[in-house]
Amino acid sequence: MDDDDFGGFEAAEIFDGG
Amino acid sequence: ELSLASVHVPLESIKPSSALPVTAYDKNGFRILFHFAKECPPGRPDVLVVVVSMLNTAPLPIKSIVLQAAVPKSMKVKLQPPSGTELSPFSPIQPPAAITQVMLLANPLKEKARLRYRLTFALGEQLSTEVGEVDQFPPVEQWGNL
Repeated sequence: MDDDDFGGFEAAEIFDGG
Repeated sequence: ELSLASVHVPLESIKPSSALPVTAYDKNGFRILFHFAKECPPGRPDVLVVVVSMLNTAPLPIKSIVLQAAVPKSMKVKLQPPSGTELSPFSPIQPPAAITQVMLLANPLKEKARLRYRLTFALGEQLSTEVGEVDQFPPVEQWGNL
């Protein structure tokens, strides 16, 4: 798995600003 | 404008497409499917709307479910809050418990979409972290009319 062209892991914001 | 910070797609506004869902994870009765929406968010023809559904067909509850996603730097991904973080054990006399989570994928350069996920959860007392990659997304030219 080439790591260079992937960005960081994103997760859902627990409190969605909405 | 690549950022997805200001984009929010309510689940009820999503029209499912005719494209087949992709199985992102399927182990020990815990299955995660990516369903693709018919249309892009208003004003964002570069964004694919994905409805992630998580199903439990195991006899044990699955708790503390957290999905994380990463995409190539030329793209952006945003996960909206999931409908829940726990799945009750499967009972053959009831519909399986499911969690839904909307995920947005921005791909302005129209490259081949690839996504890497990291899934953490507790099955019974067993804490698990699973990683995987998904690349069977609909062709980028069809995004918006799936």
